[in-house]
Amino acid sequence: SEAQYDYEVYHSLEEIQSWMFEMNQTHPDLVDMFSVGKSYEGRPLYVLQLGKRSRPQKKAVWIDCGVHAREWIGPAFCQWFVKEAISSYQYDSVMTRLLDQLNFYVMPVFNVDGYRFSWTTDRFWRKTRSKNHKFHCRGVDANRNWKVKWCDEGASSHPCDDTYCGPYPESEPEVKAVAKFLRKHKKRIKAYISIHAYAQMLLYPYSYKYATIPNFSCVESAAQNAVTALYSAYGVRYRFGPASTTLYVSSGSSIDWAYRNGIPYAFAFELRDTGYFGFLLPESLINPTCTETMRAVKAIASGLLKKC
Amino acid sequence: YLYNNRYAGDQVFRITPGNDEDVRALKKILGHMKVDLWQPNSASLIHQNATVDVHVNRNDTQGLHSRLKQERIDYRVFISNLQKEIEKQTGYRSSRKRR
Repeated sequence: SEAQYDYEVYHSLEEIQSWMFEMNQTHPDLVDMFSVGKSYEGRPLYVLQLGKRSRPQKKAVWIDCGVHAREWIGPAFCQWFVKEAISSYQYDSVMTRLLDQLNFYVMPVFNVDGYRFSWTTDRFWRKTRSKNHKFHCRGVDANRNWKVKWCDEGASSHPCDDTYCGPYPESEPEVKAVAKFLRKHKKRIKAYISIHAYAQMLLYPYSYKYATIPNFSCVESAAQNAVTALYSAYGVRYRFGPASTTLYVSSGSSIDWAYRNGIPYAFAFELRDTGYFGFLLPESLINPTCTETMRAVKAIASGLLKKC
Repeated sequence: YLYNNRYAGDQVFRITPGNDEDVRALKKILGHMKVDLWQPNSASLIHQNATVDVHVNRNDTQGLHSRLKQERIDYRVFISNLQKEIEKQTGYRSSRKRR
């Protein structure tokens, strides 16, 4: 049951999905669960909505994890976020205010097929598991498949490459389903957050070009506040800035698409570490990594309640 | 063993090309091997003074060691046996399950 669920180990897809049902059943006042669609292999794409039930037009924050299958710390953080939000509601004034005034849409595993494959077959699988009718290689990079400057610099048009952009934009059912949900709710969704690993960075648009976003000063100060809050936990430093200059240029990314579709604050976290363990971050580091990231996400969400 | 022990002996190299010539040589070396790039996500994104983390199959590790030495490209091995790290990451639970 929920009491025994261990948030300091990595969980398989099946364990995460049954945990979601459990959270939905045991916290009806704060949690709602729904599916935004089906994956390529037909698995449901579950999302948890967190927040006090009040007026229907509350502002909202979207958080997705597990876009790239091998980045296991992502789904671990999404579970951690839900646990912390629910357990600290009415005990922590910041979280109480956030859940009273905002809804959080949390998608613990975006790339369900790929994540399951990384547990059963190839630990370092990255992409989705869609089939290509011309090549034996499978999968599309779900962070190169969005309809924004699709398949341009920083993406590959070769199906066997890890950054393959897909046969066409939103070809992946997972991307199409989330894009449809975000489009439908874009008037209420004020922040889009996507959790990746590893590099210890907080990135914001643009990824596909070296240009400055119109609301740069607001986004930049939100990012500055977030990495400062993160640092306050254990002194871990995260770099922050536009993805194109801080990491590298890439096209078809979710943060560029979210931003271009009207979500004013779009961030991608690249969680620990910087390459000692890489994708094999030990379970002993789940707690500190999630604790510090929790502070950063709360800082971003709190910023939405103020005027910039 | 997890994953049928398929990663036994695989290694992860951390390579730092110091200049454009190193970048060209490294892309050429990696272009002739089947490697799993961890950082950056594709060879086209390799640039000077930015670290390259690459997972190399056990059969190719010796070849990569000698090619990098030959080209005098700065590198080190940051995971010397990938299977062991994988077992460490979640291994204790699966052994507990087996028990």
